[in-house]
Amino acid sequence: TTRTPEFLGLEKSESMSPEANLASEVVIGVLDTGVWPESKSFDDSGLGPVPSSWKGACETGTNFTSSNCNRKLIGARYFSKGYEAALGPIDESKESKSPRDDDGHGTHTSTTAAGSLVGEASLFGYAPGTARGMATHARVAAYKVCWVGGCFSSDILAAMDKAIDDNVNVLSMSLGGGMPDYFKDSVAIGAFSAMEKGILVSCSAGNAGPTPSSLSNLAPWITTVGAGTLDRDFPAYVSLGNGKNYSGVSLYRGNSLPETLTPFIYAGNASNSTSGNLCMMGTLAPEKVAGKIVLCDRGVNARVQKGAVVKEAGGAGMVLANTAANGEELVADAHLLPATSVGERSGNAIKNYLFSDPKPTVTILFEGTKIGVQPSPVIAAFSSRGPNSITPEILKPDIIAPGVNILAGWSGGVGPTGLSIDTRRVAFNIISGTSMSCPHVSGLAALVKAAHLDWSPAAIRSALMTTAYTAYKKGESLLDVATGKPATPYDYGAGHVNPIAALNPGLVYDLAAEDYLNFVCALNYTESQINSLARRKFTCDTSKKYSLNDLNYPSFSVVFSSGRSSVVKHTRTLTNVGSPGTYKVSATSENPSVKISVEPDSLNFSETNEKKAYAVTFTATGSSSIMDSFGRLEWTDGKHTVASPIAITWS
Amino acid sequence: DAHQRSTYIVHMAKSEMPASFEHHSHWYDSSLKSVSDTAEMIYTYDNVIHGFSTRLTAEEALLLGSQPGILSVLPELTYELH
Repeated sequence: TTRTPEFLGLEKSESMSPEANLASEVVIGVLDTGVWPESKSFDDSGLGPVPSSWKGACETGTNFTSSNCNRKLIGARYFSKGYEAALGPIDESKESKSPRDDDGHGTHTSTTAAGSLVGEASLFGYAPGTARGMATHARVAAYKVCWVGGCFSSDILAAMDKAIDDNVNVLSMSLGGGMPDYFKDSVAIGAFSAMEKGILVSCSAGNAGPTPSSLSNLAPWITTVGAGTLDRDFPAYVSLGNGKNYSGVSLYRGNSLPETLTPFIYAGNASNSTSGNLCMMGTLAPEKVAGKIVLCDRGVNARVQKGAVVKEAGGAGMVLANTAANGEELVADAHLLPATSVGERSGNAIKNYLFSDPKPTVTILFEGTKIGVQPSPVIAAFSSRGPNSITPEILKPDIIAPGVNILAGWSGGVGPTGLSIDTRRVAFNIISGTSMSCPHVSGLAALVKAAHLDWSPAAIRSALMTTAYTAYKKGESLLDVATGKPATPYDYGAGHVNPIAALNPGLVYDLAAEDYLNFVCALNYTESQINSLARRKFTCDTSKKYSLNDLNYPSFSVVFSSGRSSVVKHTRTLTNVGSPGTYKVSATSENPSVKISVEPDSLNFSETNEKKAYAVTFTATGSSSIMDSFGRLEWTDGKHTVASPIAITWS
Repeated sequence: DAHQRSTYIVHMAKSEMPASFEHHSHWYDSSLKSVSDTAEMIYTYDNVIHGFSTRLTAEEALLLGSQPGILSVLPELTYELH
């Protein structure tokens, strides 16, 4: 990535980051579409021998041998038996039966997490700079589990099984599959074992936002990552024949449009199909679009494919307009023809012009890369949202990180659009998704791990969460691009990751496997379900009162039952990982009808690893007309602030 | 189609493995063979679960689920990149 290190404060605070030799002991396993080992981001210059604990391997297959690995890319395996059992033998003329990445996604995520420094990186000159992963000295192990036909759970489980054997320290998984209960979800099951072995599992939250309750990867032993923007944009203006201009974004590079205005047409008026406005394949009438710029509505098919459809029909360019589903979120694409994406409001204004002017004309002005865009970050519209549909008492997502227009390494086997007709080849590509935010957190978790080798996955996640920020520098709340309004913990969890602060959080909320077993007891899991999840017999103590509210999670999700008790109590335990000190608490509630009290309100830590418990009582006075409400709880010693988001709902 | 096979993840209760088996993989194999002569294991898992994946008909899956030592027989899920 060429911007996120600076955006996250990593470059200014190099001296505070863990020593390179410590970071190089950490291995990040990435379950994805494989790896393009020739990427300069896997240059191993300056790295010492692979960690002695490493047991992984580089597997041989189509166009891939063990010599493709080095001291940076220390492991590469592929898992296709489940895929082939379901869909038949892999067609090796179409995809590599090896760890080689034919797609680009896996190379992008792995280089985001731990790519080496590469100077003069860009995509067609866009987003220029020195590209690097978050943990530049960490090692990468690629586990290919996703194929043209999808990612199958039998393969995912096999890869996680092997990654645990191999001794990875962090697992990065930018994939998901609906919302199965934890004991049926292979990712959750595999992550439980990984967690027990001290491996932090970071997963993407999903791209089903802004719909509420749209999150994947909800198990509390997983770190669930949503997406926000950077302070970078790629403006490409729409200039209409009536003199009005509208902002858009694009990564197009190629032949320019003529300097004169070009005839402009709405795709819905250039098609006999009822969905012609979407520029689906084969729906545009060439005689109507030839030589014109076409306005297509976003949705259903891939954005870049719409451009390809316009190009194939003889169109000169494309304006891609968001609909209500995407609002004002602008995602830039490396289109095959001159094209730009505009928000819903601009799209509607442009359509008004198109429908009112008998001879509409337009041109697109490409402005390159702009940095310093404010406000940033804003929560991406596509980022999946809470509340947690499986366990409302656990707030998800946990955190957000950059996931919009991220530049990182790419496969040499496919063009930047991923379309088969795209014959361009690039070393770096710019793409968006919670797939992109997840490996940011994986890499940052590796940095925290390197600085604190003895910390558990829960302690590392706690450090990342309790130091995250939820407001801009001047104090205004982070915004949600889907609404233009302040975002909530259902959108950003604990907030936006702040890695330098996470290296020294002061206190952490720690958790061990036993705590999660108590949690599933509180969920009333059967012995058989617990055994499936935890691989051992664990009997919930019938004399013990288990509560979901007692899981030592770094955030609070309070569920009041309508018409029942209006008092909910949560307990937590803080572990001192800093110097001795006295922490005082403050708790705020947006909703005046919800009172929050903390007992005790002060915690004195006299030594490292000392643990102190506290209880929070949430009291709803009167019936709330609001269905969701939010708050914040902070412990501070004047040097550290250990913050937790609070989400309150009435069921 | 009753003969249509799908992939299942079979979770075994390792603590219930009969003493007659020297290795858990033999027990997995025996359990599978008790419901299907032709089904083969796709993977056996050691760390993430105690169990294996295989292709079964719906009837075989149901039958396997009722065998001793079987915790669950779960249909495979497909995941997608985000």
